[in-house]
Amino acid sequence: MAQVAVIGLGRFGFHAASLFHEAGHEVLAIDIDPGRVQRIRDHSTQAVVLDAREVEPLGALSIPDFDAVILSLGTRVDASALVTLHLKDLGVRRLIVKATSADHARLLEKIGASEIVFPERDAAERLVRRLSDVNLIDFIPLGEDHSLRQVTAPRRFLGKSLVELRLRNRFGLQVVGIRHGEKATVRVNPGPETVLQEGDVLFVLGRDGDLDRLKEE
Amino acid sequence: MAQVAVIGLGRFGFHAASLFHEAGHEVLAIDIDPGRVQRIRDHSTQAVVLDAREVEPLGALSIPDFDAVILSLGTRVDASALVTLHLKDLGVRRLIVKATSADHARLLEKIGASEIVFPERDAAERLVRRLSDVNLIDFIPLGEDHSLRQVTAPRRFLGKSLVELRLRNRFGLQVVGIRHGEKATVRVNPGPETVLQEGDVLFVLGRDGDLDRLKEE
Ligand SMILES: Nc1ncnc2c1ncn2[C@@H]1O[C@H](COP(=O)(O)OP(=O)(O)OP(=O)(O)O)[C@@H](O)[C@H]1O
Ligand SMILES: Nc1ncnc2c1ncn2[C@@H]1O[C@H](COP(=O)(O)OP(=O)(O)OP(=O)(O)O)[C@@H](O)[C@H]1O
Repeated sequence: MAQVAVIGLGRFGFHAASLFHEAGHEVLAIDIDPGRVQRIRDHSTQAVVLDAREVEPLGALSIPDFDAVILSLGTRVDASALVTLHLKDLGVRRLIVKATSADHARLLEKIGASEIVFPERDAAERLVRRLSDVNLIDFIPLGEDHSLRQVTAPRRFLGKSLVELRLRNRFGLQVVGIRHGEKATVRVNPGPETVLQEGDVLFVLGRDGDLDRLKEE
Repeated sequence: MAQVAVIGLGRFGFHAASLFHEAGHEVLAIDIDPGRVQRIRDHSTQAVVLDAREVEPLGALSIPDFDAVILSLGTRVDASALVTLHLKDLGVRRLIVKATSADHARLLEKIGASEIVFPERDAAERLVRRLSDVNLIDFIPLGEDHSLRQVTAPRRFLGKSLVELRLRNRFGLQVVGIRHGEKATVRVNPGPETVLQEGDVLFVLGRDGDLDRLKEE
C-alpha cells in the first residue's frame, strides 16, 4: 500500500486522489481552495487546505516520506516551478508533475520532476495512434511503454507459422491470442505451429516501440 | 490516409490536429478564435474560423465524409452537446468528443458520441495503475474461460528456467510477465532463459482449468 500526496485538486489531481484512495492507498490531498478540499474529503485519507508555495506547512506534513507526490497546480508555471523546487529541497523521491505545455514540461524536468504528465497531449497522442494505425483495432496500455494490441496479421506474415516468424526473438513480442476473422472467438495461447491466414487478428503483447514495427510497410 | 476534422483547438484539440497532420493525415482544423486558427495553420491541411454551433457552415465543409471528427470545445456543456447533436444529424460516422466530467461524458454518449475522451481522468487512471503496478495487469479479459493471473512461483518450479519448465507445452500456459518480489516493476515478456527464484510473481495467461494446476500441490 503506497502513501501518496496530491497537491492541486483540479480535474487531474481530483481524479488521481480519489482513484488512489479507491485502490486502497493512503492519500493526503492538498489544495488552497477549501471547496475542493471539502469535495475530496470522503475520497482521501487526509485532506488539508494550504498554499503549497509555503515551505514550512509542506515540511510539517512529512511529505518527503511519501512514496510519491503528485503536483497539479494548473497553468501557473511560477507556482508549479516554485513548489517543485521546494519539494526537491525537502527530499521528495518521486515527484510527478502535470505540465500544460512542452516548455512547461522541460522547465519542470530541469528543476527535478521525476515524471511529467501532460494529459491533453498524451490523450491526443493515443487517439492519433488508435485512429491512424490501419491494422490497429484496439489496444490496452500496460505500464509506461508496453501494450496489449489487437493487430490484423500484416500481409508479409501470411502463410507463416508463429514459430517460423520468431516474433519473440526478432521483435520481443508475444502473440497471446488469435481470432480468425470478425466472428470467431479468441484462441488464447495459440500453438507455435499456428499458420497465419488472411483476416487473422493477433493479440500481441510487447513494448510500444516494438509493436509499432508490426505495422504494414 | 485518413481525413480528420478537429473542432476546438484547446490543448487537446491543438495537439490532436498537429499530431494527425504530422502523421500524414488530412486535417481540417476549426475554431471560433482566429488566434488559435492562425497557430494551427502550419500544422494542418486547412484551418477555418467559424462558430461550430452554426449548422450550415459545418455542412458546407462536407464534414460527414470525414473518417473521424474530433470535438473538444472545453467546459461549456451546452456548446459540445449542441454541436454533437448537429454532427450526428449531418451523418458524421465517427465522432470523438472530449468530456470534462463523468456527467458530461454520459450526456454526450446519449446524444451520439462514438467515443469519449476524458484526458485528465484517463491520465490519472494510468498514473494510479502505473504506481500501484500490482493490480495493473489483473483485469484483461480474453475469451470466456481464460484469465490472466498473478501466481507466486510454485516451489517445484524454483531454480528452473522458463524454457526448461515448458509451461506452454505442458500446461498450455504463457508467462507474460514476472515481478521479482513486492517492490519490483513487472518485466513484460521475460526471456525464456529466465530462472525462477523464491518470491517471484508470475503473470500467467491460460485456461482457468490449466491455471488451477499451477497451484502448490
Ligand atoms: N499555491 C497553491 N497551493 C495549493 N493549491 C493550489 C495553489 N495554486 C493553485 N492551486 C490549486 O490547484 C488546482 C489547479 O487546478 P486547475 O483547475 O486550476 O488547473 P488544472 O490543473 O489545469 O486543471 P485540470 O487538472 O482540471 O486540467 C486548483 O484546485 C487550485 O485551487
Ligand atoms: N462555438 C464554438 N465554435 C468553435 N470553437 C469553439 C466554440 N466554442 C469554443 N470553441 C473553442 O474551443 C476551444 C476549447 O478549448 P478550451 O481551452 O476552452 O478548453 P478545453 O477543451 O478544456 O481545453 P484543453 O483541451 O486545453 O484542456 C477553444 O479554442 C475555443 O475557442
